[in-house]
Amino acid sequence: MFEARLAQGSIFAKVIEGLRELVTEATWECSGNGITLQAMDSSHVALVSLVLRSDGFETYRCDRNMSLGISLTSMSKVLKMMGKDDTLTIRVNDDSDAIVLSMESQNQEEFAEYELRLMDLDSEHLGIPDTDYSCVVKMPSTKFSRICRDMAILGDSVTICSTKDGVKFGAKGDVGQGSIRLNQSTNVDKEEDAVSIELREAVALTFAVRYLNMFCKAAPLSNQVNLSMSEDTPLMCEFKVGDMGHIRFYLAPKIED
Amino acid sequence: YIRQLSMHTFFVTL
Repeated sequence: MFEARLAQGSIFAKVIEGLRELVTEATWECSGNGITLQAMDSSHVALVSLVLRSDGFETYRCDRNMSLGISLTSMSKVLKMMGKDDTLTIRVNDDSDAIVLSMESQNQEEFAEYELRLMDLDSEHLGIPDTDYSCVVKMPSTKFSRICRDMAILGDSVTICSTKDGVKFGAKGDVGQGSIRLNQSTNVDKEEDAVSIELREAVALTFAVRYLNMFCKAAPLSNQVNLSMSEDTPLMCEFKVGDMGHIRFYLAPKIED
Repeated sequence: YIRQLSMHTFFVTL
């Protein structure tokens, strides 16, 4: 049997909202350590890796390792029925072909239970190498979302150039061109508002902005986003999921031929 | 011309 209970069910709903535009179905790997998921978009340009550690749940029980094929589209629809302060329990009974989502209101006066059929998915698992990135930019996730949205107006690709002083996002297309430059914050009251750059080497990489905008669907999970970059390496765009884990999106760069 | 690379260029299937 697998059972995991989350007092703030809304966190799980935000995780699903963060994933479901990039991948519509995925295999969840459940073990004693927690839940992990790795999936690529249909064109194999981007990859998402999710980790939710067991100690982040109020209660967590996983008697044996399980691979659960789940439609994220359906799960998202079910989770929309959850109240914003509801407690969420995810359960898979032994020998069952369904996942049960139970939602309980804070005053314990309402209790809802939904079942979703599990799917047999062919999933390909990739080995993600440990990388010492040349540059890690940390910035408010709302700012990153706004920049990606704005860049998409100008063109299909965004070039991210990072130096020790700042990071520049630029795009050009048929309508024109533009760029936004952020300097490293020198003095901020709140850490979550800061832009910080750890840099070993300057980088300039070009990415499809459409994918960056999909990654930004996970921005409500975290005040800050980390962008890790090296030349000729996929971007890693990370949002923390509270102190229980993370969503890491990887995006293959575009190159000039 | 800008070419989009694939995840498979960088990460191998396990």
